Amino acid sequence: LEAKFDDSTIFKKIIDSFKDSVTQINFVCSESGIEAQAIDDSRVLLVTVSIPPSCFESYRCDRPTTIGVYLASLAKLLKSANTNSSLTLYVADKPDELLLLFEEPKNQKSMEYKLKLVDITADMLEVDSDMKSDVTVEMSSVEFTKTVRDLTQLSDSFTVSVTKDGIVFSVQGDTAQGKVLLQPREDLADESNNLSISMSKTIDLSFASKYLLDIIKAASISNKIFLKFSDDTPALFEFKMEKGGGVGFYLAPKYDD
Amino acid sequence: KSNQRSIGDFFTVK
Repeated sequence: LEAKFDDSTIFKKIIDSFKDSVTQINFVCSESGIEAQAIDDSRVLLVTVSIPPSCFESYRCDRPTTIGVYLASLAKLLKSANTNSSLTLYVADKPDELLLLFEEPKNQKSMEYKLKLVDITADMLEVDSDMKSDVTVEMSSVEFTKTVRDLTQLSDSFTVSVTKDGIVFSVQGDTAQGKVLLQPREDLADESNNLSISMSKTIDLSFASKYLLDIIKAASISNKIFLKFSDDTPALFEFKMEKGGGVGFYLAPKYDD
Repeated sequence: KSNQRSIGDFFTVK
């Protein structure tokens, strides 16, 4: 594998977006790019990552390779990333380490790190990324982040309901309750403020607040978030990158007894 | 009282 990002912060943002959710991950590299999935220790949150060749300045993968890494270690190396530097990932045919080369031609500087790869036994799950959903919402990731931060302070359970009137996020704590209603809008001046809802039926689902606080860490990937909900299935929270691919979080719901 | 579902309840291993 030889894969070069023209801006090293792209890879840093991707890794930082889920490094607190899961401890380790297998990156599966092939001609069609880098794909990964990992489940958190409590098996409630599934992270999926897709980095297609279009995200790279140059991308070459001669034979399919799996790269297992501890995310805490990789995140440490990526602290060196900045918008002036490119980052090339190299893995040899017999992979036992990942080489990261940061280059800042303007500053006549380069940095080289090596990361030991780890053997991770993890099942790949059959996830249909085009899964049909009852409700799809596209909204500002900034707005979503703020709503999650504000409401999750009040309760460890977070409810999402969508009707024709809009999307309602609500919490019911022991001492306080809160509700945020967002209605579809079109901001011609700033398209990232738009909120659109497409739905075939209403939904009303509850999730554990702590996972939503993990998910919003990915908001730096995109100023938009796509939400997909269906009755009694995991919700999908997806951040798509400008050049294709992105990071998705499948969150299993809570159910009422 | 709410109960937490697991990802494994919904997705099968490839």
